[in-house]
Amino acid sequence: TYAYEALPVAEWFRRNREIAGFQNSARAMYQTVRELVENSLDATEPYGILPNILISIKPVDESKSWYSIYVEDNGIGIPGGEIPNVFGRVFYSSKYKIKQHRGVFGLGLKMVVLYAQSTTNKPIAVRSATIRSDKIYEYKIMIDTTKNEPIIIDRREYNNKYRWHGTAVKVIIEGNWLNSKKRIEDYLRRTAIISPYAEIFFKGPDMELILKRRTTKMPHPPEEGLPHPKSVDVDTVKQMILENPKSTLMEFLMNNFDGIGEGLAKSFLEWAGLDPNKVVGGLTQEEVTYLAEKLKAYEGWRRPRADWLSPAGAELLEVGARSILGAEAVFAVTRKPSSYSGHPFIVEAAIAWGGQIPPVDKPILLRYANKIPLLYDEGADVARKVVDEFNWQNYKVKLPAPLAVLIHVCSTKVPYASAGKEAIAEISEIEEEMRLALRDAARKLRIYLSRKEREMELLNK
Amino acid sequence: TYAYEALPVAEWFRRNREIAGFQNSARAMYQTVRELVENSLDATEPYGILPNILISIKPVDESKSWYSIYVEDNGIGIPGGEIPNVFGRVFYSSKYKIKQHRGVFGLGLKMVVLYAQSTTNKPIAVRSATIRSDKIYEYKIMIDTTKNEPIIIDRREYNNKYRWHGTAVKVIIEGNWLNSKKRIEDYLRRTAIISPYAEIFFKGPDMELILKRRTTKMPHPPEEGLPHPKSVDVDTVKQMILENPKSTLMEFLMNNFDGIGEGLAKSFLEWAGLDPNKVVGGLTQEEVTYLAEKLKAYEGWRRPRADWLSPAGAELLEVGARSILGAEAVFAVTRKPSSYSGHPFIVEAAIAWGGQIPPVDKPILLRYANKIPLLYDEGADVARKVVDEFNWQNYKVKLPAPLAVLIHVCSTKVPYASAGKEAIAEISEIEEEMRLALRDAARKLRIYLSRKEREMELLNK
Ligand SMILES: Nc1ncnc2c1ncn2[C@@H]1O[C@H](COP(=O)(O)OP(=O)(O)OP(=O)(O)O)[C@@H](O)[C@H]1O
Ligand SMILES: Nc1ncnc2c1ncn2[C@@H]1O[C@H](COP(=O)(O)OP(=O)(O)OP(=O)(O)O)[C@@H](O)[C@H]1O
Ligand SMILES: [Mg+2]
Ligand SMILES: [Mg+2]
Repeated sequence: TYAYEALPVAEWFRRNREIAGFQNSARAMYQTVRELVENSLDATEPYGILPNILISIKPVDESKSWYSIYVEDNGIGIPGGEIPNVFGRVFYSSKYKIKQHRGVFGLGLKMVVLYAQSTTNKPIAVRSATIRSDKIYEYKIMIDTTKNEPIIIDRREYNNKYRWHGTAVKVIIEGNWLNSKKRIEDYLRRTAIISPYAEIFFKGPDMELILKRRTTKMPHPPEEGLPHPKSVDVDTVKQMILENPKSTLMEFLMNNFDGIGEGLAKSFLEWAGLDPNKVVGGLTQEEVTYLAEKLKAYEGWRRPRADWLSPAGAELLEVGARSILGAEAVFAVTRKPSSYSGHPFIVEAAIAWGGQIPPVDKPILLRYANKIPLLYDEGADVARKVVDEFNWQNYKVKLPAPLAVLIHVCSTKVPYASAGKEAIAEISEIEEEMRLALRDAARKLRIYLSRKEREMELLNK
Repeated sequence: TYAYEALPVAEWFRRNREIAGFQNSARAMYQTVRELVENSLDATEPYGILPNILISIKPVDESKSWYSIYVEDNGIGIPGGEIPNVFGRVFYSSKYKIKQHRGVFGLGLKMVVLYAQSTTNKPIAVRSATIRSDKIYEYKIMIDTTKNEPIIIDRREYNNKYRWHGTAVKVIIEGNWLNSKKRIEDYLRRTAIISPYAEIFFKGPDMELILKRRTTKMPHPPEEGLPHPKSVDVDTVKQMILENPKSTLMEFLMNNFDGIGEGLAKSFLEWAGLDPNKVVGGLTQEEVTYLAEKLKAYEGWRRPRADWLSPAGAELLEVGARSILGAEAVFAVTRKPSSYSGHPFIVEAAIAWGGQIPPVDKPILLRYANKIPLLYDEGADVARKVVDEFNWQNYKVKLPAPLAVLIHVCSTKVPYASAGKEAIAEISEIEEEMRLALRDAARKLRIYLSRKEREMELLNK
């Protein structure tokens, strides 16, 4: 009755892998491809490297539905000493920063390894070289789930004669190609839409997909920021204090947060009734709670900056929506930066009309978050709710209509509803921005439809 | 660029609490109530104790939206030495067993503590006494997120003069009563529907809810089982081998799995071409992979047992659906036990018709898993898909119609789509059983509607 057990973190994720998108072999195959591709895009685009990504899926043992999945990129690579950690430790990442990346959790690779380990008992194989490195490292790795540590099955080093840089990953998993091929193709095509500077070559068991680079122009890479004072809670403030207990309140504000200069720090501390010279390590629990509360409440901060973000841009969305949907017309908008709880975000939307879009009762919805196409859990995504509640009649649209919507949210913190990164949780500021983006795009649609209406009337005279 | 960071597990969940249902203060208030209530029901019902649960929500500081949430039960309590672990260690639980419980992750209480700690900086207060204990223990606890350990702020012991047993928990959080009250009331009413033997008394800031016990008859409690051979993957087999490396294959099978007697073990090993006397610690990696594969593939196992489950029963669902929905008629079914990947499950469904149910285009859906009402993420739940795809016309139902559906899944492993336990992931066996349950109930509805139709015709003659 009173028998308690502590579960090690890696074992917990291994047993509960359905919450990270690995609930069946078809979905696991899809999730494996996307976790690897998203890592490859994160390792190229932000560093000014035009991404070249090669993906190859081959049956290994059809009787057991075993497939090998190979993904290679020309990115910045992983330092030899870090490869075991990056593949073998849950919650190990270079992306725990105030900056827009596709990756956020420090979990993706580890879930792939845990799934392979649980279905085929095969280690993950990695080859990687960092930029200008004279060595290429090759590892075979599994995860010791009791200790959350890598098990290095094999390790080799080669001379990097041709100065290659990048990462190649190969894993053998139990999959279901028939039930995942459509989604994998969909995902790759939709990735190419929003990242037209990427070249993706996919070779599957019975198909090939060549998504050529359509531009060499890359978006301005996001910078790394400090947190906004509105984004921290009292526990985070306590952690910041522990890191530098000897700083004064003045220094604490100016060193830990974005956009707090001396003047602004002074006016905040005056407004909050706090002494600028007080040493933060000496604050009581009540004072720390009070400080955290005031950081959130103060109305005088500069707004959270969008320098840490990298939106797609209205032009790219128009080109993309037109090509993927075969639309007659596309109207795209990029909203001004906004924020929720101190986290900056930008919503972009595109409405596609007519052409090859079939008349639908419910508008087709293409969702993106930080340039990742979201294909599952649409019903749990706030975007679906916004599109369904939208009053299309106000914009001369009578359903059913040949209508599709693309919504892209980029943020330093996308509020994903689950560890599988498939749906965005209901955050009121984001929901509101989605409505406004849809409204802005719909106004352009209305102008277009009114003009078409008048043209029809003239023709009919 | 190459700057990596390891995040401690408790800190990861604190920062990513939206994936556990704590994405905003209204939802966090709801999630806090349900995590505590579910723990109280788990601590009473399976032990033959008629649950008495008291819930009290009070504003503590309206300017900051701070509320205290107090939940008390008459359950089996928590041993004094275990209280800090149970509240202060992520992935610490008594429910990592082959048995139907509401709790599954070993995360609920810890998320509540982390949320309180992050918003109000207040420790959680606990009072508990186990059955027949001469002591009552009181603690104030926070979590050290760097070490995943409890911080004991205060600890007291009292003589348990009146032999009370149970647990009382009080937490102070930043909440949003206005935006969560409807959901909290809904949740408690729906809990009372499926657990009519529970008495729930709820006192909120501006309302009171008294849900009296409607029966003293409790469902047969589930037993604790061993895993079914089809439910283990190769990593789990390796862990079992490490626990008893000196066992023979024969002993390994008979001791680790449910329903494998000597005869069945012999026939399996013969079929698989394995030596019954082989010591498991001496198996090679290939042999272990082979063994795991054969355990899954063998068709001769007994089917997974439902002794570890505790369904509600058709009668209870009918009474419940009728009372909560004010329906004119209710048709309920409990399907025979089934299984997916070796995990036994039972689907129960009830279709409610007419009375106070308004005509709807999309049938109202009440979802339950292991007797927990699921209120959010309906769009991500396989049950919504099943209800929407159901061919109601075949059963004399023409939409819009006054129609509501209740679906309950109970299993030793409910495949939740996220750590917030709100939706069931798409598992084909479960989806199929839901369709069949709906069909069985709909057939009864059709008979009823045909009879009503004939009565109308007779009246109209
Ligand atoms: N192809 C790659 N090239 C370079 N670095 C990589 C590559 N793939 C992974 N990494 C590194 O390994 C780390 C761990 O990757 P992993 O996918 O597990 O987590 P993440 O991408 O940080 O977050 P998420 O769980 O959301 O994917 C990354 O943060 C990155 O630093
Ligand atoms: N009211 C209670 N009475 C007795 N024991 C309790 C009570 N609440 C919690 N516990 C014990 O504390 C453990 C941890 O609870 P917690 O809610 O964190 O996890 P869980 O219920 O096991 O799983 P889940 O995360 O799905 O809720 C439980 O497994 C149970 O043993
Ligand atoms: Mg990743
Ligand atoms: Mg619990």
